[in-house]
Amino acid sequence: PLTPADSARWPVPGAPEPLPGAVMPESRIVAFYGNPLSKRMGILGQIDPDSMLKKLEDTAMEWAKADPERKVMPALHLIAVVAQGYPGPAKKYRLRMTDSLIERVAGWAEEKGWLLFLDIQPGLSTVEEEIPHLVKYLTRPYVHLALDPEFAMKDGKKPGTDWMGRMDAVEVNHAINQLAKIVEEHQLPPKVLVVHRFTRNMLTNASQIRLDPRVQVVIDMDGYGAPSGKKAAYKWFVVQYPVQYTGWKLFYKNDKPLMTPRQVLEVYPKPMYIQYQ
Amino acid sequence: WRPRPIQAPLP
Repeated sequence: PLTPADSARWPVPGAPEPLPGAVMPESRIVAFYGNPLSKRMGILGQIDPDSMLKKLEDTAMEWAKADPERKVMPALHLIAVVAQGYPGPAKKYRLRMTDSLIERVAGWAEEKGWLLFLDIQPGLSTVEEEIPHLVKYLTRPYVHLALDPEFAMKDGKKPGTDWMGRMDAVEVNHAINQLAKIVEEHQLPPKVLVVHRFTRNMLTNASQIRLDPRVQVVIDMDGYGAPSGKKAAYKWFVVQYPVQYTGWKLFYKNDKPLMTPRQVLEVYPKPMYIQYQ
Repeated sequence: WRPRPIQAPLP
C-alpha cells in the first residue's frame, strides 16, 4: 500500500520512472490559467502582464515554502484553442489563437525560465485536428500540452450549452503518442500532458490511457466551490481513476474560501500540478 | 531557454 511519502509518485504501480529532465516529481508545477485577450477566463489575462508575472512568482514561493522538499516550476497556462458559442468560418465552434498571441505569452515564459502550457478546448473540432497546429511550439523544451474535455463536444452538441463535452482515452492516447514522437524526434525533456476533469463522464475509459516515459500525464481536478466539494470531486473523479500524477485547480473567484497551499497539500495524493484560474 | 524553478529559502 502507498504511504503519504509515496504521494509524489502516486499513484500507479508500474508507472514509468521519470526520465532525466522530467519536471515532476522533482518540481511541483504552479500555473496561472487564462488568455490575455479576456479578463474573464482566468488570472493570466485578468491583470496586466507585469503584475501577473510578479503574482505568479510570489504564489510559487508560497508553494515552495509550504513544501520545502520540492522546487516549484511556475507555468503560464494559455488557452490556445478557445471553444466558442458561435460556429466561426470552419463551423467548429472553436477559435485558434494567432501566432503573435502565443508568441507573446511564450516570450514571457522564455524570459522567466518558466513553462508554457497550450490548452485545447476543441469545441466541434478534435484533439487530432488541433495538435498539428501547435507542433511548432511543442518542439520547444518549455512548451507542454493540456486538453479540456468539458469543451470537447460530441454528437454535434454546441459548447456553452447544457451539454458537457467529454473525451475518451483514445483521444488522450493520441495526444500522448504525438508528444512522445515530438520528444523523440527533437531530443527534448519529457512533456507534461494535463487533462482537466471534474465529473465521471467527462473522461471515459481512463484505465486505458497508455503511459509513456516521455510524457507525464496529470489528471487535474478542476471543480470549483467550497473545499469540501473540491475534496469530494478529487476523491470520486480523480483518485478513483488513477492515471499518473494529479492536479488541483484553484479559482480566485469561485472558490469560497480559496484554499491555501498548506490546505491543498493535506489531500492524498498530493497534487503535483496546481492551477490558478 | 533554461529552467528557473523557485526554491524555498533555507531556514
